[in-house]
Amino acid sequence: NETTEVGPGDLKMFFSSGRLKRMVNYKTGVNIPIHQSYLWYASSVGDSDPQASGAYIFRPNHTSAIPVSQSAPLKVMRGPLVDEVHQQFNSWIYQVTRLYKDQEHAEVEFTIGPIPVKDGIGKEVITRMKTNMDTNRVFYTDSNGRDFLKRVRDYRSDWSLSINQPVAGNYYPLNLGIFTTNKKFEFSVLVDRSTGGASIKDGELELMLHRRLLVDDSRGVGEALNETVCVDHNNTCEGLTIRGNYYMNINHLGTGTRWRRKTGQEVYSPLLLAFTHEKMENWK
Amino acid sequence: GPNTFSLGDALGIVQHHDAVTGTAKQHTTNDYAKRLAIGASEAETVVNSALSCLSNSKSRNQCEDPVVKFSQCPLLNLSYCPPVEEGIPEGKDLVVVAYNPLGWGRTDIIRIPVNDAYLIVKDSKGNIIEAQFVGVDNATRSLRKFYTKAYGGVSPKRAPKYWLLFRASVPPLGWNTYFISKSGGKESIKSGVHSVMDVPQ
Repeated sequence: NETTEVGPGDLKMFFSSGRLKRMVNYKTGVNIPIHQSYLWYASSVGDSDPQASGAYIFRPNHTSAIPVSQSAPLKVMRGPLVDEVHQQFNSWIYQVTRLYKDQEHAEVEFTIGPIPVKDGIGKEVITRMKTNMDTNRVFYTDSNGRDFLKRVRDYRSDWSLSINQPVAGNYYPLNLGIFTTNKKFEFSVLVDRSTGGASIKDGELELMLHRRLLVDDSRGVGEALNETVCVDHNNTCEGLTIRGNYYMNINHLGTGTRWRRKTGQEVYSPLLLAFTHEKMENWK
Repeated sequence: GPNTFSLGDALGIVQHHDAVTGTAKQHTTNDYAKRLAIGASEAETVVNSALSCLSNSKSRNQCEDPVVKFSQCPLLNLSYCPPVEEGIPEGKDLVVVAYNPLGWGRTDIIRIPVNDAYLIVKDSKGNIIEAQFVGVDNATRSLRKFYTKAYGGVSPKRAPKYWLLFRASVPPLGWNTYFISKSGGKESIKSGVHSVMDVPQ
């Protein structure tokens, strides 16, 4: 029942029972309950409709995703520049949440894989962030890194949409990020790679971070999306492990735009580092 | 001399729709990755050589006669960075040059893997700046071990124990230099703080 406060600066995260519970920015006064977890969708191999989930097609078996774990024990590292929260969600998902002293966002580093498929089920792994915001089916995703466009769940402005795929039909491509709003606040997430994102229920955002599938979707690629990496010539191979970051920010309504633009540019244009050895006194 | 033509060619090729969307066959995807890696590696040589020209040693013109050779660490996220983790040669400092490709000044945290817990970080004026050490976690260690083995990387005998973090301020479209050196215990305690760990129940 212990609540752990993390963050050396104005931005704080509160964890309890092995889960993120709340994000607060004491400088701006924004305070939002947020739960974050990992889940996976079981990939369809086809049913009465033979379409399988594959490289081209995202088609989960069910409308609900399977949670990886309810909670993950915390290991917290504290210091003057950064506080880190390390969590092992299961044997193949590891996460580090970092809160830097002078930054207005939390950096989440995920390490996912190799996704196990010995049970014969392809898996499409997501992270889901749940808030209590009344978002009225509306969320926003970037348009190939440019303007954020308004998306409305189960709705298209230019044609009459019948929903056959309640999850996949609401996924949008992300290159920069996704955000949602209520009458007071904005909750934004930026990504460091192209991925898929959605808001399947009000107040929720989710990102698809990794996939490993066993069946081709018969759309042309002719192979299942099941990349492996081998360590020797004896066919000792594993599914890929991926490592990346996403960035979470809370803001007052209308004030998140500046953060999304500035941080988005910085994420995709990191500092270039070069190393050498020389005595400082000899350096010019 | 080194050039960026291979990177240009690779970037042209990976604009094929299958490369953009991830719908290529595996052997084609492997070829895309290989071409990008070759291009990035050659571009890295160009940047290293440009930095050698820009940063002169007091005793000689680095551009004509480079004695200071730069290297970069594309696998820093796996804590794989030989020039840093192999240690600092006696009588020298580790020089970190940070270039900011954006049109505005920024302050970012630099994170590099080190083996020594007694290090101090100085800015280009010689002032000691605040630093923090964080232990390298097991997930990073096993990822590093697996991928260096899979891709034939030559890993230093000892995997790094710590991440060294410090704050770098870099002007728009410009660079800044930081110096990392070994210290006596006292100086290090003043400058570098070891993270405190707690494991809540």
